[in-house]
Amino acid sequence: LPDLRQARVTAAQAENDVSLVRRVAQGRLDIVGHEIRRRAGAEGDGSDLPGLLFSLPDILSSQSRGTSGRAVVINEPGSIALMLVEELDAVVSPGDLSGVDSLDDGSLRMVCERIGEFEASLSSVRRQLHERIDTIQIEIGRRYRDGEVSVDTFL
Amino acid sequence: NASELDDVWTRYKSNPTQEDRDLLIVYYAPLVKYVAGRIASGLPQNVDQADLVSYGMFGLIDAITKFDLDRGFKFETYAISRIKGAVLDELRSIDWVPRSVRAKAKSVERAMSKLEAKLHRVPTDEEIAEELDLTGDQLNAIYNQISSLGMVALDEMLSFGAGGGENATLGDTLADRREGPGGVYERVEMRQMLAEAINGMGERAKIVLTLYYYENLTLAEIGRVLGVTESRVCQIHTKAVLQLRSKLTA
Ligand SMILES: Nc1nc2c(ncn2[C@@H]2O[C@@H]3COP(=O)(O)O[C@H]4[C@@H](O)[C@H](n5cnc6c(=O)[nH]c(N)nc65)O[C@@H]4COP(=O)(O)O[C@H]3[C@H]2O)c(=O)[nH]1
Ligand SMILES: Nc1nc2c(ncn2[C@@H]2O[C@@H]3COP(=O)(O)O[C@H]4[C@@H](O)[C@H](n5cnc6c(=O)[nH]c(N)nc65)O[C@@H]4COP(=O)(O)O[C@H]3[C@H]2O)c(=O)[nH]1
Repeated sequence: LPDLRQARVTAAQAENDVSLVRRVAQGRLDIVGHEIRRRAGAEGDGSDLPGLLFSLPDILSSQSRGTSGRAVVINEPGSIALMLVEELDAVVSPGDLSGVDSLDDGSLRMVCERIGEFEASLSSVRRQLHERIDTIQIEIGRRYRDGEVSVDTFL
Repeated sequence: NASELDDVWTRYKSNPTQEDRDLLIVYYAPLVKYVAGRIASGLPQNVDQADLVSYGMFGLIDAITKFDLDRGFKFETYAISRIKGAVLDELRSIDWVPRSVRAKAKSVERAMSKLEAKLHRVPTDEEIAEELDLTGDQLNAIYNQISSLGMVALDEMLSFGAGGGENATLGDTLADRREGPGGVYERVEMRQMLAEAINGMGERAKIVLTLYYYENLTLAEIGRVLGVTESRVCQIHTKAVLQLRSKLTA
């Protein structure tokens, strides 16, 4: 059981890091997506930076929300997160985002695609980590249920 | 691109302008999405996530103005803790947990402490209901009402704000977490106190707390271990947290 638990802890720390950078990538994708829609006439005219800042709470909140029923904590980013953040920073620069209204249509689409690909790869790694963690946890749960492990030994 | 980011930081720190500050805010704002998403997961569905993001933005702006380039921390690490603090502080200040629910939780805790002092063991639901002059169903309804507010409400009822700026919640203290530069000993001691308090509880409460916080199983997975419904796990969890609180504040 200690080995199982260690395997889960390692995978969970990686999952935590990947989830963090995934959310950051999604946020940047949503900011770029907002500009694309604005140019197509779909959003208000807040094309300058103050307008963008004002819209950030709407852009960055996801209305569709489920909960996974798991204890959720907010941890410090680990080394995997910091490494992935550097990769993401290489994909999109500060100027791309705050100056998003000054990019031409072609560059805007390019940035959108690049961040989208990065987000998709993170989501795919995250799904694999979920499968791994959930398999381990079903086994840990089974051992508790079948009495192979008791809470007292753990505590 | 990494050097463009470094340039903005260096430029901003040596000569803070609104323009550079806004640039940094937009660039790092998605960190607020991350924090708000996680906190939202522990709140009832009717809480507007956009509000959480606005609260978090204050924490981000604070982090940008206060960040010290030479201290050697990563900005993301520093910003995440400021953003989380800002969201939780604002939630507390708008007192989002309904007074009536808070009052009911307090009365259940008082009954628990009183009974535990008298019986020298953790009281059963029957005993607690009797003490409060309620039926078993009415007591369960109270547990359900508290659970429906989500995990942040329960965390709040057991938050260990002794550390100052970074308010540690029950989840933070119990769950696996990498220790940050500060507060390691405080959390280890807290974990110890909590482990001892959990050890003195009933079997099912112990299992739910251990599996939820230490083994990080979902409520549904815990239900399968205990052979009960997920909503029953929720009730046991709520009761266990109230019990923990009554023990630790006794
Ligand atoms: N409760 C819960 N459910 C989860 C979680 N992670 C994934 N899911 C579920 O699994 C589906 C697929 O997730 P994905 O492969 O990461 O694929 C996701 C992801 O790549 C992306 N995405 C998700 N949220 C955002 C966002 O806020 N912004 C952007 N730009 N993309 C997002 O869109 C895809 C579809 O998202 P959905 O329609 O929401 O569909 C999601 C959602 O129903 C989680 O942590 N909690
Ligand atoms: N082992 C395992 N872990 C899982 C699974 N699903 C999510 N997690 C982890 O649990 C955290 C909380 O998930 P949540 O309660 O659904 O809370 C989620 C959910 O409400 C929302 N969210 C994130 N991604 C999506 C998505 O693609 N679609 C939807 N609809 N919501 C999402 O944001 C919150 C925070 O997301 P994260 O920061 O990614 O943090 C997630 C992620 O690290 C899973 O199937 N197995």
